[in-house]
Amino acid sequence: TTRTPLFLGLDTDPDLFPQSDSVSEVIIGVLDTGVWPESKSFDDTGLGPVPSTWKGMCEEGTNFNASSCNRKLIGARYFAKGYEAMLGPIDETKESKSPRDDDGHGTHTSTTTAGSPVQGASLLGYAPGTARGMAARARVAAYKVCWIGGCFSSDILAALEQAISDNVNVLSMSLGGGMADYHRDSVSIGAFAAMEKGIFVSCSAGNAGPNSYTLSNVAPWITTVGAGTIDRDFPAYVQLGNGKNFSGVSLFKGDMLPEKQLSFVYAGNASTASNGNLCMMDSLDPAKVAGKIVLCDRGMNARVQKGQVVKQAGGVGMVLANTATNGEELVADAHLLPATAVGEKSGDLIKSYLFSDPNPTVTILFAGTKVGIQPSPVVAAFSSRGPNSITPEILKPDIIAPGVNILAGWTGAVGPTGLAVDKRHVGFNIISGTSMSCPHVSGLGALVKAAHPGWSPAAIRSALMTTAYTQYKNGQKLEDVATGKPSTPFDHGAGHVDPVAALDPGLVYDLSVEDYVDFLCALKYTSSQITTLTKKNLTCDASKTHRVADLNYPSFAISFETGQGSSPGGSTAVKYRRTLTNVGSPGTYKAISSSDSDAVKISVVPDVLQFVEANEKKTYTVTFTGVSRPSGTNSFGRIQWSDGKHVVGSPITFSW
Amino acid sequence: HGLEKTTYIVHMAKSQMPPSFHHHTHWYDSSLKSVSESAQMMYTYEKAIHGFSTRLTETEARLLTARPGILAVLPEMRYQLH
Repeated sequence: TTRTPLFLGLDTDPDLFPQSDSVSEVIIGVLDTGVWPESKSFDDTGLGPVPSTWKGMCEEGTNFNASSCNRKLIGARYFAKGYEAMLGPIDETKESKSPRDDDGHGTHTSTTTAGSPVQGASLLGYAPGTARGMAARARVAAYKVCWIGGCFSSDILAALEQAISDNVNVLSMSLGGGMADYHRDSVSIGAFAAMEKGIFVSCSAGNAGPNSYTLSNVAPWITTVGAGTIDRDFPAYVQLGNGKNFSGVSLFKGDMLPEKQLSFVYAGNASTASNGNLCMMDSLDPAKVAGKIVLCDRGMNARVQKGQVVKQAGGVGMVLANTATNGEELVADAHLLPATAVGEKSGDLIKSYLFSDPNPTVTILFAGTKVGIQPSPVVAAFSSRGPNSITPEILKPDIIAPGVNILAGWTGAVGPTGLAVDKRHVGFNIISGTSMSCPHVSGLGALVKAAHPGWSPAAIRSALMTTAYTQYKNGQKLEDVATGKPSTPFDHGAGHVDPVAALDPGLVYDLSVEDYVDFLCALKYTSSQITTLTKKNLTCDASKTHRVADLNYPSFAISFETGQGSSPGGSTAVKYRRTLTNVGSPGTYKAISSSDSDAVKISVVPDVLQFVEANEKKTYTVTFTGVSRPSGTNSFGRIQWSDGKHVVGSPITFSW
Repeated sequence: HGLEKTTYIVHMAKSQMPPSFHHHTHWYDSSLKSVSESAQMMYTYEKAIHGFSTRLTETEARLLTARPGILAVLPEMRYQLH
């Protein structure tokens, strides 16, 4: 990627980061649409021999042979038995029965996590710079599990099986599928097995935001990643005939519009279809749009397809207006004709001009790439949000990372829009989603793993979470683009990842396999369900009290049952236990807690912890006392341990 | 009418494998054949789960669920890219 290494501080001081030799020992497995091995991001120049731990292979198939792999892309396999069983034999005229990526998504995610540096990268001149993965010297193993018709659980499990056997160290999965219980969800089950082997598993949180309860991949042994913006934008301005200007975004490159105002028409008034405003295929009347710029509303079909529809009908440009579903979130696209996307507010104002002026006119001005955009990051509207619908007591997402307008490697099989008519070939593409934020965190997890090879997956996640930031440098809270207001831990989890701080977190909240089993016992899982997840014949110790609240997680999600357990004064107290492990130098840490609401009091005991040696563990209890509030009320808080040098922060959510 | 086959992931309690079987895949296959002569194992799993995936009718899946050593018979799920 370009820009995100700088945005994350990876380019600041190379001495802060692990030595390249240790990073090159880390293998990141990516389950996705496969890989385009010819991408310059898989150049292996300067990399030493493949790690001796590696047991994988480069599987041959359509347009893919063993020589497609090298010392960067060390493995590539494909899994299609489940797909073919459900949907019939793969049509090899449409997709390669091999690890080759005909879609682009898998090449984008794998190069984001560990691509080699490529100078002079850009998409049609946009987002120029040196593109590199987060762990630029780590090795990549691609496991193709997603096909044109989707990704099937039997194939995903087979890929996870293989990745574990191959000895990957990190797994990156930018996919999800609904909200099944942990023992019924193959990603959750496979991730448990990976975690048992010490593999750090990072998954995307989903793109179903900004609605609540929309998260995927919420198992506590998975690191769940939401998406935020970076400080880069691609402005393209709408200039109306009445002199008013509106800001939009675009990645259009091609013949520009003439330098004059052009006739402007609303798609809904240029179609006989009931949903003509959406610019669906063949919905526009060429007689009404030829030579004009067309305003289309967002929704239903792909954004880039709307541009194609306008172009096919003879339109010369498009303004794409968000509706309430997307609000002010702007996603830039490499449209096939001059086009820009505007937010709902701008769209409404542009439409009122269109409807009130008898001869409306417009032009679009493209301003290229702008950096230094503030505030950034802001939580992307599409990023899925908590609370966690499977286990509300575990706060998810865990963290956010860059996921909007990310430039990374692309397939040579399709153009940047993915449309069949798009015959452009690009080495890099700019796309958005939690699919893009997940591999950022996978790569950063690989860096932490390289710096601390003995750390467990939970310790790596803890380091990433407790050092994440929730405020801008000016002290203001991170914003949510969906509301324009401060985001909450239900939106950003522990905050935005800060890899420089994560390398030296001071303390971590560690978790073992046994801790997760206790968690399953606390959820009252049956022995069959526990065996399904753990593969072991385990029973819960009836003499032991199992509490979800005691899972040593780096965040807190408190549910106050309205009217239950309340004292006569109307307050409820809930007690949580946590254990901190010293992974830094000896130090004395003091606790500071804060709550946004005076309805909750937080008491940490003890509030001072002294660590005198490495790996020393200290336990504390925290009591949250809340007064009654109407059901559905949420408020937020934070507990922070600090020795003056390190800050070990945990977000808290309170729900009634 | 329950005759159409679909994919299932079968989770096995490996610790319950009868001693008469020398290898767990033989036990898996035997369990599968007890409900469907024609069904084949698509994948066998050892590291991610203990079990296999196969194509079964709804009735066969129900019968398999009741067999000894079967933890769960879960229908195939479709995931999507994010």
